Amino acid sequence: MFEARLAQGTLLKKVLEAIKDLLNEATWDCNENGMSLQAMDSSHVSLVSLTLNAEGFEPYRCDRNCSLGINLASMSKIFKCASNEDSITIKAGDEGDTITYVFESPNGDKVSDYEMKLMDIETDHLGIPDTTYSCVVKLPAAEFQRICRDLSQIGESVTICCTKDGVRFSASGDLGSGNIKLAQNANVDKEDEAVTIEMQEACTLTFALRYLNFFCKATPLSPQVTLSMSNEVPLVVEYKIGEMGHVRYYLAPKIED
Amino acid sequence: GTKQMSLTNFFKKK
Repeated sequence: MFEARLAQGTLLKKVLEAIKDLLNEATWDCNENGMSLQAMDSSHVSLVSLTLNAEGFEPYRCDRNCSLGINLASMSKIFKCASNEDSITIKAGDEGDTITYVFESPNGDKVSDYEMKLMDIETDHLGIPDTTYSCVVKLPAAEFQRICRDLSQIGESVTICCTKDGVRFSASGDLGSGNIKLAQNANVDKEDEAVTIEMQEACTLTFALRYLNFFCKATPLSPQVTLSMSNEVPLVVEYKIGEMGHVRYYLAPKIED
Repeated sequence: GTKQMSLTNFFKKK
């Protein structure tokens, strides 16, 4: 028996919005520690790794480890039926081939339940090595979203160049080119508005904006986003999910032919 | 030009 209730159901709604355009389907792995998901997009260029810790749910019950194969577009459709104020409970029986979602209004006057079929999904889990990255940039998530959106007007790729002075995002295409430079500003009054750079070694990497724009669907989850980079390895884009977990996106770089 | 790498070039299947 698996049962997990999140009082702040809107977080789960946002999590679904953050992954459903990148992944058609995915397996949620549930154990006593919480729920997690790892899946690559169909072209194997990017990967989503999502963790929701058991402590974030009340109650959380997982009698035995289970893998729930879920069509994420269907799950997202059903979650749109929950109000932002509702709690969301996810339930799955031990041998069932369905999952049930229960949405409850804050005063308990309205309770909705939706049942959905589970899927058999063949998944390849990738081993992600522990890496110390040359550059770790933290910036406001809305700012990163804006940069990706703006540079998509100019070209298909963005080159991110990180030095101790700041980080520069550049794109070029048929109409010309554009550069956006952000300086480090850890001293702003509001922590959420800070741009901070931890750098061991400068790095320059090029990525497809199409995928970064998919990642930016996670912007409503967190005021800040963390970009971790080293030359010639995949980029990590991380958003915290409140106090209960994170969604990490990995993106393979584009390399000069 | 640039070539899009695959993630499987970097991460091995478990």
